[in-house]
Amino acid sequence: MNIFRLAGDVSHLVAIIILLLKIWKTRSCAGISGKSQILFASVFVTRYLDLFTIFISLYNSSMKIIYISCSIATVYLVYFKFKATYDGNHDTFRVEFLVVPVGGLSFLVNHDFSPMEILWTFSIYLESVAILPQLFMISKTGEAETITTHYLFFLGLYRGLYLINWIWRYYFEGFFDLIAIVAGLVQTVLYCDFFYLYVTKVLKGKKLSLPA
Amino acid sequence: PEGRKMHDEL
Repeated sequence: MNIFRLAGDVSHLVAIIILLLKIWKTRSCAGISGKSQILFASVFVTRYLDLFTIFISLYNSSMKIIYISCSIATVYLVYFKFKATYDGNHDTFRVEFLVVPVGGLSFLVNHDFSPMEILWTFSIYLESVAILPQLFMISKTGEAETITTHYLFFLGLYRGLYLINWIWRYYFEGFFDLIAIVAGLVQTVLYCDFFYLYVTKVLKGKKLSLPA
Repeated sequence: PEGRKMHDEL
């Protein structure tokens, strides 16, 4: 465990909590893509099945349980508790265009052709593109609430920090996991455009809105 | 090799 990995995990947690709190405090999930949230919940559930098979550390297991519970709670808030505020008309990304190719790829390119390993690979690939419905929704409505942009910032920061963590681990431990690294790179790149807008607009106190 | 398959990251 190095500082970049820890900081990455923490910003991931911060992102998840920001989103939960935003929905809970405003009693509304307007502007949030329920589809992205379902994808993230699927990512956690398929990846953390190893909670039942191996024990790595108390930290590892507790974080996994927190991530899974929070992501399922978010889906519940969007689709059940605050469903009336869910902006389904703008959440029109076709998720099957992500899930089907990602599913196929995880069968073809993996470390080991076993059910657990294929599910892990599926979750890694799926996570890298799971934010697309949310970004698509923002591009459709042309704007995002500032708190939503903070959520996206921490989510992107998490992946960026993981990239540094992998460079670190490669140099100091000789460890590298090509599947995670390539997927992590893709994931980080998807946030670049957003990062640019975040720095040039949101951090200067303006609302994130896209030119018409 | 055994460690290779253990995913210790989140």
